Amino acid sequence: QDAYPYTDRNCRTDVPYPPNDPKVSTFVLNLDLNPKDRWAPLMKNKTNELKAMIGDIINLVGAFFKNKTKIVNDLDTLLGPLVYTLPQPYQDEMIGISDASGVPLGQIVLYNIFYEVFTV
Amino acid sequence: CTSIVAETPNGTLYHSRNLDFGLFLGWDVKNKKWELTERLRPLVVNVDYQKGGKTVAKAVHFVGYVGVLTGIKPGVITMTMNERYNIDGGFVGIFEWILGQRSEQWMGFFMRDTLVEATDYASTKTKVINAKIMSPGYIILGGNKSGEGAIIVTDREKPAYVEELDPKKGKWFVLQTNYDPVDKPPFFDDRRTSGVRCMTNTTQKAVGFGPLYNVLSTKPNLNLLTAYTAMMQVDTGYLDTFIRECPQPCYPW
Repeated sequence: QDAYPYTDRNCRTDVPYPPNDPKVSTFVLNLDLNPKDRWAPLMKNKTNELKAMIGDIINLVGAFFKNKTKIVNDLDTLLGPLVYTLPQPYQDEMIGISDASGVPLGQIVLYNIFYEVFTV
Repeated sequence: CTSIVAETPNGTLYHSRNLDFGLFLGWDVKNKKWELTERLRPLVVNVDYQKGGKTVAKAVHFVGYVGVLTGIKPGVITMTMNERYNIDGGFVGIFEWILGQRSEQWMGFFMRDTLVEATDYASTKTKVINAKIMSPGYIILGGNKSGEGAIIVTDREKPAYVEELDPKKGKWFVLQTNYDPVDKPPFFDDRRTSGVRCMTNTTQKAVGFGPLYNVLSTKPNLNLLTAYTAMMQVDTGYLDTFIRECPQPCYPW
């Protein structure tokens, strides 16, 4: 970052607060609901964005292998059952997210353990 | 990522963070952007955890990801997690988990459990220090009293390293990027020097949301991996999140 012009020469002081950057919306997660149903209302509006993002991850993983379709199937086969070893309520929440979005369970699991995979 | 916990002269604590993610996960040559970061931005959502109609915690999520990376328990604590790269990372932990060794906790789930169950800063700090987490990480904690702020470096093998606020000795903020506080950051990714310089320029007297947002808007703390900036104040329970774009020319990380 020492190379011009990637680092601001002076610390910024001109950004107003609240800023003009897009503000994020809020979703109420009702913990009194069954974990499988908690995220369903949010998934209704965001399924396309979620599918696009997971599609990117699959493409990236697939790029390392000849047969992408096989890798996708293998991921679902390997990671899908892993959900049943995960602690509650996360296990049921992931199953609910998969049901509500139509994204295969193995792919939802991959997304949720991505930090553990990525730190290496 | 860049996480900051800062304290005003009257003891008000602010906790802010830039979340950077998507390094080497697809480069959009045409638009000079990270593909995964672009995909993540529309998925950012603030989540208000409610029990019996009352807020018990708030967190910033990526839709579909049930763990927590940024959160606040109003009046009690604030928490963020920054990624810590390590060859003995979570990958090893995943294999152990698959093989049936399940004594360690998943980072995102641990963060959420800790946030929702927190009763005070001291016990939360102890819990984090003693936790057996599957992957290494930097957990940044803020409390609700003067001096309650810490960077906790967690490791799969070694004991946690802790660096804390000490306002009486002039240490009125802690700032954490993605490198161990005791080591010098690499020359090709030194967001610490920039962040510390801008916080020092800000001065303790002036600390607040505006100045903190400006620090996190200064390149390279703002970079092409930055998906969002979250701003928290524990005593009021305030959490706001803003989607970030780094205008070109901008460093890739």
